This record gives sequence, structure tokens and C-alpha cells, in this order.
Amino acid sequence: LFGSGDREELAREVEDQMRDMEKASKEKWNYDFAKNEPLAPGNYEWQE
Amino acid sequence: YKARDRDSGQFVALKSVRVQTNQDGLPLSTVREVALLKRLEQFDHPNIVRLMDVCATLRTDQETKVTLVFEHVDQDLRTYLEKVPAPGLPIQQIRDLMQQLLCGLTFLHSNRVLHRDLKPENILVTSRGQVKLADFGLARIYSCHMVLTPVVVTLWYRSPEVLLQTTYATPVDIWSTGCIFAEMFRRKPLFCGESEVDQLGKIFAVIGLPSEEEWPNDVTLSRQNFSPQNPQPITDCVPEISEKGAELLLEMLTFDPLKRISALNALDHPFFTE
Amino acid sequence: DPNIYCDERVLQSLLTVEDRYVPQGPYFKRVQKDIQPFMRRMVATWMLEVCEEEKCEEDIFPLAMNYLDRFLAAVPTRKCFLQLLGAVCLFLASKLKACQSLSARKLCMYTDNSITSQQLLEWELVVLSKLKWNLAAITPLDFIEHILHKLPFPEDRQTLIRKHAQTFIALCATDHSFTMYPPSMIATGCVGAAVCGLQPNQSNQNLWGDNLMELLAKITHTEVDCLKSCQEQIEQLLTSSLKESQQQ
Repeated sequence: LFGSGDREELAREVEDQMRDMEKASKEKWNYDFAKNEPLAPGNYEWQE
Repeated sequence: YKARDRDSGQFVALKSVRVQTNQDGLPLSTVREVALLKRLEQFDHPNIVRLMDVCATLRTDQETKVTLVFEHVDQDLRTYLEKVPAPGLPIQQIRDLMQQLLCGLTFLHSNRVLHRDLKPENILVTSRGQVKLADFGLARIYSCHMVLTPVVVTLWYRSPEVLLQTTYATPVDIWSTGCIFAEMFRRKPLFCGESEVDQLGKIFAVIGLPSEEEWPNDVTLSRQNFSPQNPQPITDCVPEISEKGAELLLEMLTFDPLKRISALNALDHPFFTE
Repeated sequence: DPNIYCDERVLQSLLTVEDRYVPQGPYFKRVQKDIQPFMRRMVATWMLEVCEEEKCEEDIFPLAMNYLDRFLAAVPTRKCFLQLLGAVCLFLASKLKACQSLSARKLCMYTDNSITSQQLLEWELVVLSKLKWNLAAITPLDFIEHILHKLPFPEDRQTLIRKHAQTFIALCATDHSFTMYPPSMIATGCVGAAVCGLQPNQSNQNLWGDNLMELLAKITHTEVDCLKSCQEQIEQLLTSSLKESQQQ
């Protein structure tokens, strides 16, 4: 409706937004949700 | 994975949902389960499982992953009942479990949430005997003009109105709770049908075939499909149940959903002060 | 279900929770530099047309507008992405509330394929995350039955009032000046406008004007003056949109 957006810009926008949120989750839980594995020792002691 | 919080000592557990991106994005059940738990979380109800966080990960070319971080609870009611030695749970313990279950259900219904899949596997019991309702993937926020999926609740805990595919609402959860109440005494399911019709047949064998007037109009299955049967004493199926317990159970297993006891009124039943 | 509509705790719980889902603040000129009110109105009208075309459940459109306003109040967005955002909000609202949710392909088609399914699916996660997955928002429609239940109108009149109130609620969702109002106030104002819009019949002459206001205000604990001004605003919006449609 208001001009055609630049697709690359849109894709970058999504990447940036998602990366920020993923980073925040990693730090909060010391867990890598993309790889499904615990990160170095942090506030949470993970066990399978 | 599960983890222990070094500060609080609390345990959390992960539930991952993987979605193929060529579909229509995230599954309805994931969107609904999270939305409902987020709606309820601010009340922090002791009998509803807590969702701690939702972590979405960047799409790879063919899948998305969403991980739900829940408070971890050691076991569900199914395993809890299996571990109980003969002759079964003391009635005081059953009373306590049922009170907590109904408390959680009263809270859901007062927030217009239908669980729609209550069964022992979805009722968690902590090591201290605290009950928490879980798995809201089939749950729905009730609004009076809504089209409802006809098939909900696992067959053995499914209410007659759902089996007959007529309209349903909060009473479906009370029916499931009645089946679970009986199972706490029997330590095995009450109605184990193999199909919708068979499930109805097993139900009517216990509560009797409803009268013509009670039979809902807008249903495909007619009353003539079932042989006339009188109600049998509920103590034949649940011999260990007390008198007041039998009263409450029959109110939960009432055929007409509008006559079935509500979660709020069930909490006031004399069974809990017997 | 009498366990829901006759239980005062349900209404109290709605009133407790509703504030949590109101956008964090007006966003034009503050958060949004590129998007103007007329653009929001155009996208809202397009979203309403999609819902009408698809015969969606009543609450899907107001819910989708709630998501759009909350997202715009939090994330600076280019105007060229506004329709994509509207499509994602419809996509999510229909997943929460519809028995058959709107498909990604169909929504892209309604944008004349100016967006792709992949963009829609990618933004689904972005919008969900930005809204912190709080999708079960309260909309004015959630209050209608509770309000009608407390008004002494016969069933046929209630049906008419409900229909008009639902239409007014959708109309308010297309206008950004209602964005910051609590849903209970919009619902009460719409019911008031619907009742006043219908000619008073003999049976409830007394339930008119100020005593109607008092009663409605009491049901949702709204200030009578606020309710009056909200209802007047709704009636003005109704008049202007009727004029607009006549001109068209």
C-alpha cells in the first residue's frame, strides 16, 4: 500500500531482530537454543 | 534438558517445537499454548504449570525452532498412581489431589479457558504432592460465538457432548475430572472405549441411557443406537469410594452438561469436608 | 455457558487483565516517523475487508489491530512494511481464535502478492517475539456478553444491540484515536451507542439517557463522564464514516 519495501533490507531487519532476541535468551539461560546444548557454566546447571 | 537454578534451587525443563517452514508457520497448538500460559502467568496460580520463557531461534532454510522453558515437575498423575502400592491412595490424599485439581480448573474457567485435554498425563504432581495442570496445546479461550473443533480430549476422558459432537464448553473439563477422580480410587481408567460409539456405550452402561428428552437434538448418533440400560451403582465400578465421594462423582458424570456440577461448586461439595 | 457468563469473577478477571494488553503509548510522531494515521486507517480497512471476505470470527480483526498497535508502539517500522505487518497480525490472530486459520498463501494473495509467504513466516516470529508471545489479548468483544447479561432487554432486542455493538467495535478498531482506551470502555461505549441508536421502545423508556449511562458505567467500573465522551466519540466516528461511505 505504501511503496514496495526493499527485500534485502527486510531480510536484514528480520535477522537483526531475531539475533538480538536469541542472544538475550542465550545469556539468560546459558543455553544455546539453536544448537540445543548447554553453554559454559552459568546461572543454570543443565543435565540431559 | 532440565536445569537447576543455582540461586533459587528451582528446576526448569525445555519443550522444543520444530516447524517445517514450508507450512503455515508455527502450529496453532504452540501459538495457543503459549498465549494462554502467558495470559495466566501473571496470576501465578499454584495449580497451573508455569511457563518461564519462550525462545525462538532464527530460521534455517527448512525449519524453525521454538523452545518453551517450563518449571520442571518430577512426574505426572499417571506415573504417580502407578507407583501407589495396594490397596491404593488413602482417601485423604485423593481429597487433597482433587481439591487442587478443581482449584486449578476453577481458575482456568474463571479466565474463560477450556483445557479440553485433561487426563492423568497432563496433570503434574510435584514431590511435595502439589498438583499442576499442564499441556495447554488443545486449550481454548471461550467466547460464546465460536466454532469449535469437534474432536477434543483423549477418548477415555471425553464427555458425551463431545462424543456426540454437539456444542460444548467448560463442562467437558468437569467430565474428564470425574473420570480422573474415579481413576484415583481404581488406579485404572474408568471408561476404556475403543471408538466413539464404544466409549458412549461404556458410559451408558454405568450412568444409564439418558432419557429421550435429555438426548441432544442436533446430533447424528440417535438414541436408538444404544440399548436401554439403567444406571448401575457407581460403587460397583469404584468400590473404594466414600458415600460423599460417590455423590460428587455422579454430579461430575452427569450426562446433561448444563446440569453437570461446575468446578466452583464442586469445591464446595461435602466430600471435601467429609 | 452459564459457568462463564453468570460468574462475576470472570468479568473481574477480564477487567484485571485488560490493561496489560493496551499499547504502551501513542506512537505517531514518537516511535513511528514514517507512518501516519491515514496509513494505519488504510491498512486497518484492508484487514477488515479480508476478515469480511473470509467470514472470520468477529474477534479476529480487533485482536489483529491490538497486535499491530502494540508492535508499532514498540518497534519503528518503515511504511512500506506496514501491510506486511498487518498481514502477520491477521495470521496470528486467526491462529489464536479461528477454527480454520487463514493460510499464508491466501494472505499474500490479498496483498496482491506484494509480500511472499517466506517474509510472512519470518515476520511471524519477529512479531511474536516483540509482543513477548502475549497474544491472548482482551478485546472489547470479550465484554459484550457480560454487559448485555446485565441489561434488562428482551432477547430479540439484545440480538440487535449485540450486532450493532460488534459493528461499532470493528469501526473503533479502524480509528487510531481509540488505541489507548481500555477495551471495557470501548465495549461499554459501543453498547451505549447501540442502545441509543435504536429507538426506545415502551418497555424500557426508563432505561435511557443518564440512567443507562449510570448502569453501563457501573458494570465495567468506568467513570460516567469518560463513558459519555467515549460514546460521543463513537457516534461522531459513526456519523463521519457513514457520510464517507455515502460519498463513495
